[in-house]
Amino acid sequence: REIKDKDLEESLWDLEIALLESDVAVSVSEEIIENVKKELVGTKRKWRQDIGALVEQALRNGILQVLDVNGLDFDEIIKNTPKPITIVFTGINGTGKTTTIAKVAYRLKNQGYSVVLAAGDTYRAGALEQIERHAERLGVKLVKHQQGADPAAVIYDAVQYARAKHKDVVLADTAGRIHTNVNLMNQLKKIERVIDADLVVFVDEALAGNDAVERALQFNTAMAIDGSILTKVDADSKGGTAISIAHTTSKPILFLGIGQNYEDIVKFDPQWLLTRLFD
Amino acid sequence: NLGSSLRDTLKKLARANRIDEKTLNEVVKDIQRALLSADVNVALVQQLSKRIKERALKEELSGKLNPRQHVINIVYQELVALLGEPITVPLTRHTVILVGLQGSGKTTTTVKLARFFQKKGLKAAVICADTFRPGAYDQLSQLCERIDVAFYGESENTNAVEITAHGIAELKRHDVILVDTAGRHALESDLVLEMKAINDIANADQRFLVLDSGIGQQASEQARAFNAAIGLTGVIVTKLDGTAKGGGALSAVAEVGTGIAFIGTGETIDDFEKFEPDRFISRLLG
Ligand SMILES: Nc1nc2c(ncn2[C@@H]2O[C@H](COP(=O)(O)OP(=O)(O)OP(=O)(O)O)[C@@H](O)[C@H]2O)c(=O)[nH]1
Ligand SMILES: Nc1nc2c(ncn2[C@@H]2O[C@H](COP(=O)(O)OP(=O)(O)OP(=O)(O)O)[C@@H](O)[C@H]2O)c(=O)[nH]1
Ligand SMILES: [Mg+2]
Ligand SMILES: [Mg+2]
Repeated sequence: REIKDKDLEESLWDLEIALLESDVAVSVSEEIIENVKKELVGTKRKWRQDIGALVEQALRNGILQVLDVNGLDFDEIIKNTPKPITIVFTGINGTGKTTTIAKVAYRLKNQGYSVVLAAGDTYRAGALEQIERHAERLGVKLVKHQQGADPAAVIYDAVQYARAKHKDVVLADTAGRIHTNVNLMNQLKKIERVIDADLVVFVDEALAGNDAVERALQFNTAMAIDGSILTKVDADSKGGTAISIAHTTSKPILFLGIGQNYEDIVKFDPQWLLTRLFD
Repeated sequence: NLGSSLRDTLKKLARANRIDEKTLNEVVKDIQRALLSADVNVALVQQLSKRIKERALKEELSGKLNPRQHVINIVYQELVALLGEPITVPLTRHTVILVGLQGSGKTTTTVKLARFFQKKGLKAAVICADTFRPGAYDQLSQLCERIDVAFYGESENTNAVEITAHGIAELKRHDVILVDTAGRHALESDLVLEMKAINDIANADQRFLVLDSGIGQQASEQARAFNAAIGLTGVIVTKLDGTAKGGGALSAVAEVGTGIAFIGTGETIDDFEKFEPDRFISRLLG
């Protein structure tokens, strides 16, 4: 028998609630659910086939489609891109950029790569001391200028240093900024012009709700995002923000931050998220 | 003064001179969508919708309100009730502790609050009880230096409780002592214990949860946990210079039964305002 609209209503609503409770943005949830509906309405189902199970399976596939974008493998990129590779980290205030850079540096070092950090946050109180401490603990070179310096200049210097000393990867930190601040978003555009970054990584937190969509949109406009990292997943969040960001940027989630220590970073696995959402 | 998108929704009721259930259902669905998009807790939205619908149907339209006005008033009243009264801080000798999730803006807010007291003529002092985050001591001491407010910290000491005890003893001649703590979340049980210990030793009179305005569905649960640990006396909502609607903060105060004292509206020390419910609600529904 053919599946009709109203057969799906209850299951779809339940699943939409599940998405919303997991921090998937309203606009994104609605779009995913709408696609599931389009896919199922008019199709045939066998007698006794549970509509709820059919809908959930279609939803899982729908979400996988959102998450499996442009299959970027971070490790492959690092391996195959000519050195030095420059990676710039962007995002709003407090999402975990600086800590994430330290984690990525730790991971790369353990994989045998040489890493240089660029102290691109030349603005916030204690920013230099924070990244200095990380560089010291990790045993990596930090390129820095005085407070108030032009971030593009610091990052540029770090890349020159990496080239001269044959270092593999430059991880460039930037100051947190709110996307409503035109000057600061223009500053990112300038960094994009001056620095030919191999990867631009957007860092946002799993705790964020609907605003993750607006942030991803604005940051993507200022400095085209190649991939994102979702932090603070360990704060019991279901991780739905990953779906909002992947959907908005059409770019993959590269890693998840799962704690405050250097080892607390894992490659993003879409199946993990599906388990969190549905099991 | 509801946001423009909700005002359009409510136009559906504009021409009616009585509320019919079918239109009301449509309107409530739109209200739900607005609240959910604003990050209000899902369960809370469901409770609110139920109440709004019941009230809209059973409350008699007093002669002068049309159905649209009637529903607007109900939504507004329900949200105001959830927010509670704005929290006002005493201008007497007391100790304040600031707690919250990682990166929410505690350190920056501590100095903003110190400045608030300083402007009121009180002698404020700040204690750095974050022994975990690299550069925490430098960040806080640099900010304090900018407004010439006393700062106490021990950069080599990893015992936050000890530092707090020393600080309290040292800062006897100050009116308001503010204790900045490290970020933590409900599942980090050792950190929750640390927070309790710091609060006990500080004997804090005001215990503020500093919450990022962009927080989603985790807000209620995290606020509940912080409240269970040290008993919150208020919430400070940060980063409202962004585009987040703040429904998480609303959910948090509704869950805990406290109110909002201040809001942070930028990175500089002056980006700090007393909380105003009307402005918050119209932003939430915008
Ligand atoms: N629990 C948890 N905390 C994290 C995670 N990532 C970062 N943090 C914490 O979040 C806080 C902010 O981290 P930062 O690295 O300073 O964030 P940022 O984005 O560089 O901040 P700004 O430069 O000020 O914009 C710190 O207390 C970190 O330890 C994570 O995955 N889990
Ligand atoms: N735009 C904006 N940024 C803010 C606001 N409040 C704090 N910040 C910024 O948010 C980031 C995090 O602030 P912190 O004060 O370091 O946050 P924290 O809660 O002390 O962080 P942890 O100690 O690591 O948990 C910094 O970049 C601050 O400048 C605000 O109201 N608006
Ligand atoms: Mg930083
Ligand atoms: Mg802090």
